[in-house]
Amino acid sequence: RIFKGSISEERLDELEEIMLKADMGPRTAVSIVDELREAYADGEIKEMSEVRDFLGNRLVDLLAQEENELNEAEKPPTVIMVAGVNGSGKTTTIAKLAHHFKNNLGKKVLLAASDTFRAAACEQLELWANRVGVEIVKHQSGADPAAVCFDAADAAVARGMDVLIVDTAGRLHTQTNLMKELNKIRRVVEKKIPGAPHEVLLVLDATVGQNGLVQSKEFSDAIQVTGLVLAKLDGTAKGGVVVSIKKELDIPVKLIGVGEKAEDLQPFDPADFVEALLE
Amino acid sequence: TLTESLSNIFRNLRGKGTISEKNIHEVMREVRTALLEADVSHKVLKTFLKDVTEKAIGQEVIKSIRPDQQIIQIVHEELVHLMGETDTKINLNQKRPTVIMMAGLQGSGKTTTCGKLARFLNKRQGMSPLLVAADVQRPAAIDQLQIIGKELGYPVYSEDGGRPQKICRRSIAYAEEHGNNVIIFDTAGRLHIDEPLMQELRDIVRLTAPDEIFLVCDAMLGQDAVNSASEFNKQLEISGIVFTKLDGDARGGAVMSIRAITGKPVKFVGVGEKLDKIEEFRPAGMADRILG
Ligand SMILES: Nc1nc2c(ncn2[C@@H]2O[C@H](COP(=O)(O)OP(=O)(O)OP(=O)(O)O)[C@@H](O)[C@H]2O)c(=O)[nH]1
Ligand SMILES: Nc1nc2c(ncn2[C@@H]2O[C@H](COP(=O)(O)OP(=O)(O)OP(=O)(O)O)[C@@H](O)[C@H]2O)c(=O)[nH]1
Ligand SMILES: [Mg+2]
Ligand SMILES: [Mg+2]
Repeated sequence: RIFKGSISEERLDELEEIMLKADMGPRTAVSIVDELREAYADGEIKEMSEVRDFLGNRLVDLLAQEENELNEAEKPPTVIMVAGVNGSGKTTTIAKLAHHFKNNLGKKVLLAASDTFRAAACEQLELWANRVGVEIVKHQSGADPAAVCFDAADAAVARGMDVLIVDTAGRLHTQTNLMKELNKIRRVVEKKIPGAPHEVLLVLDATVGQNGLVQSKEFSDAIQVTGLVLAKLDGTAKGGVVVSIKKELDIPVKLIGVGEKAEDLQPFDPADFVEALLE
Repeated sequence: TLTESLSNIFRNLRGKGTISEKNIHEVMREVRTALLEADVSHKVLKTFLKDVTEKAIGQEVIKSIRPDQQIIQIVHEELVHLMGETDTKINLNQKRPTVIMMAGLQGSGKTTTCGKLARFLNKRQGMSPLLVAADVQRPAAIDQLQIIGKELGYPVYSEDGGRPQKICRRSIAYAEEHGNNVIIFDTAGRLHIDEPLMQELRDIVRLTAPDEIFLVCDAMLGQDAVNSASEFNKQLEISGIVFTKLDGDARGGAVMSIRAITGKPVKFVGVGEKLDKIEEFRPAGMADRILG
């Protein structure tokens, strides 16, 4: 057999640095570097020049998901709940989703303004609803968010809506009472509409570091997150924490936010994402 | 925790005989992993760990009874030293109302911090604040600031249409006419790579000569923190940094990274959504948090 010498540790260090800078986190980066070393030793990688491609393919396999589409209800309305920490991009993401369903797919969309806490949260969502051309259910500021959902679910059924999207207030997963509130909102929706919520999206800011993993775990424990939206990917942050999230929690990225306009939402493409991550 | 993993490493090393300088490097890998998990910038860590290693070797840590504790102590000292002296003073303008401009990435907490800072300056230093709604992009941004102003009982200057540059510039005359001695500009969130929007901030600086330019950053930022912060600093010459959402459990390594990269003082931290949730920055407390 051909002697090929040992793997270039220097090259592995370079690749580890790329992964670290992309927010993949030290443990995930090291475990992937170990996999590369092993693949080289086993002859799976024949030349050092193949290492980066192997890495790219490995990351794509990790991130790839059979069901990358948004879940749809068997009979309408499909209910999508959107949650996440403060300022991550939830309300804007909902505007983009509403625009997509209404203006690209011709669906009837209703928004539930369940952020009754933050200053001008309802006004913000209402302005978006008008801009995009969809209906909205909202209560007074300070109202019970679960009550808003309750009414919105009734309205969605009564008005024959195809999609109901629920906006929730930003909250930190360390705020136990607010995580309980989120769970209550989910249960209200479950009771009112069979099979709901059909999709529970956690919006992550692409600039988030390792706390993104903790957020995903805590939010998922509270409301069973079915997919991530990685917002603000139009910046310079790579959002590599989603690799650890997929690896450890098996939660896939379904959508990416690439700007502040209604059109700036795209389906998640693992190959594009990995290419940007490794450059 | 880092303390546990270091003491484990040294227990194993002692078991094998004497500890050498090579072992120090092994230990530094462990420190590196812990700080990377805390979101400290990979680039900042290279220099930081080199300094810590030199100190550890210089202090003959390998001869000490508890080398693990001594290393943690050195790391902690170096972290506190890097965080800098407490500097939470606001530059007051003696000739006209003091102008403070808030800037930063989308969703970092600028609008909320404007309200908090106004309240802080009013309650603590008896100042009379004017809030300026210079975010004309985001839907209901002006409403948001007006609701905050109303809740606190401070006036909000806004215009119905008009560019942020002009709004900021005209707010100074308004403040002078109404006896407000501190003006706080709430600007729209923007990407550091958005050239026209960064130009807009530079215009505001040129037209109003702010006494303070605060970069408002989310405490949960990861490795990209150094990129955005250094670009904002380069283009605006920021005078201080505010970190928000420190009431969460993000370790806050970005605080260390941004402080190291910009050399600018961290003046305040946001510790909750309510408008009284702002505190002056304490370097030692932050070092403890990052070390976990
Ligand atoms: N560049 C960019 N900005 C975005 C994106 N998504 C959201 N934003 C901006 O991020 C900021 C916060 O967005 P929101 O939609 O208000 O975030 P949120 O999660 O609803 O915030 P809270 O309700 O306060 O927790 C706004 O300035 C948005 O325009 C994105 O994909 N790219
Ligand atoms: N828990 C917590 N939430 C905060 C803190 N500071 C701000 N927030 C929340 O973070 C979210 C974003 O705050 P904003 O003040 O709207 O942020 P912004 O930077 O003005 O956003 P843009 O104008 O869209 O760029 C809101 O939900 C705030 O209530 C903080 O210190 N702790
Ligand atoms: Mg919102
Ligand atoms: Mg704002």
